[in-house]
Amino acid sequence: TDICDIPGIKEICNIFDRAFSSHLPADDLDKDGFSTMKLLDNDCLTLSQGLDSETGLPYEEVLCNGTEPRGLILLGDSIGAHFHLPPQWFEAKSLNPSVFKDLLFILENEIDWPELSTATGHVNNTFGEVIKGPVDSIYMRLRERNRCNHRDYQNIGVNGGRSGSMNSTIVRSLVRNRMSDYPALVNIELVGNDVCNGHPDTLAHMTKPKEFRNNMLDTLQYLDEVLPEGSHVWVSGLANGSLLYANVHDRIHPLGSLRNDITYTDFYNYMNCLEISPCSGWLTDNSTLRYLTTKRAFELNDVLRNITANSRYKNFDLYYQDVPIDEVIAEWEAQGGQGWQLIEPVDGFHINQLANALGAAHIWEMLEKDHPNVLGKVNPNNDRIKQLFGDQGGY
Amino acid sequence: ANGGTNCIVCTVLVGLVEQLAQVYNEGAVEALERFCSFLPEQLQAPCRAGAEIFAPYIAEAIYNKETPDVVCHAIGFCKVDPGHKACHIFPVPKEGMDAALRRIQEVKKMRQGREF
Repeated sequence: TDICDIPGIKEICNIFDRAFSSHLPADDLDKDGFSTMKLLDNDCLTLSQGLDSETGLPYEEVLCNGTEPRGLILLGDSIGAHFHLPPQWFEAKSLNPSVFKDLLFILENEIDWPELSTATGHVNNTFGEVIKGPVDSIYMRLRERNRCNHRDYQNIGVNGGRSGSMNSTIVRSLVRNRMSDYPALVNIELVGNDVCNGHPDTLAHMTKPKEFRNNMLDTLQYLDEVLPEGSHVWVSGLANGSLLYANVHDRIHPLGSLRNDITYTDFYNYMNCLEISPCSGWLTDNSTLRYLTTKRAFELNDVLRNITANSRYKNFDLYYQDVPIDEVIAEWEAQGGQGWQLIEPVDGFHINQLANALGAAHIWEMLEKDHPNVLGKVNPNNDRIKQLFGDQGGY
Repeated sequence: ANGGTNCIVCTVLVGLVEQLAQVYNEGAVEALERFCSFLPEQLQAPCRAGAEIFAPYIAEAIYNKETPDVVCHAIGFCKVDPGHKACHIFPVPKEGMDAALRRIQEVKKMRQGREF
């Protein structure tokens, strides 16, 4: 019999299945789709507590009505979830009990750090040496703009997420009550996995434009059924992943830091040899393959531009945005930085904490300039909310 | 292929133990014990259980100056699938990867004889 059929173990298997297959919160006692138990609003706003003494109306009505509150929802891959492996785990000289202090917490989160990410970062970075860098996020800026947005965020970024799994699983774990929740600002961010895989014949395993189009249209159709009226969806394009190799290929990998004897090219070739590379099309010393992978990525971006230009939906307006990693690197280099300083040191594939924060600032400026309507107005009651509710119960 | 994720996990772990032995100027068994002591309490017992099994082979191989890639081929987490070449992330042994793997084949046969 399957070990998961044994009573007692069955429940544990269910928790794992919910968390790691359906991408639903592992513990969700009130089944509202948000992992911690809250007896009040399912969007965790604390403004519902109490009545305004002057009007006798609930504070939420007095301080939020008409101010265009909204929630931030990230649907995406490991970039959106902010995958980060501590480099200290791979450097003999850095190994000590403190670098493994949060090991179980990190593994339970699938080595993702959504609480520090571009979309939904919202805590101070107090994790010490295992993840360093500033925190800035679209959600934090939305909250500053309107305190009624407090705690209204969802990060449904899944390691390996691509358009197929986005449509079949990831988008379906989005939680929004169309009648009682505020409109949502949704970012669909699939930066590379539709052209990334570990197969030696990687090109044959990339998502083709037609399939990609069908997946994205189905996903958007589903969103139109679940999002409250007045929502906004912006779709991020695929990255130009060739810049990864360009920035780190000849640098020393953390595992080689003791003797300077392992470069990222050695690391990429090793993963390709074992056929476990997260992206054998970009993480390779084969320049032709990198070019062809980027070419397919740009073909899929054309599909996204076409969809956003020609599709109309009842409950949201739709925008396309190039993923700004090139610009963020260029801005960083203009300040005297170097591109490799924005790339995850262990996998040489994801953007690091600094890049997550710089990316949030860049994307916010792009949205403010091109589509200010998606951000909502500045709430004139912000100061009163701070005065009455302080940090609104924190997180 | 060639042992996939098991192979990279083995190679990284053996590489770190070997480097710890150098950093703290101690043998591989002590370095393995030190590595386990760094982990959170709940993981130390499983780490030590794994060390019990593999420490003799890792210690012998490191003492013989084998690279972590060769060690993990010797204990079986890495292999060379038909039609593939041997994978390595650490510098190749002086005699070359294929010669080193042939040499440890003898060790593997002996070990299998001893119900490794």
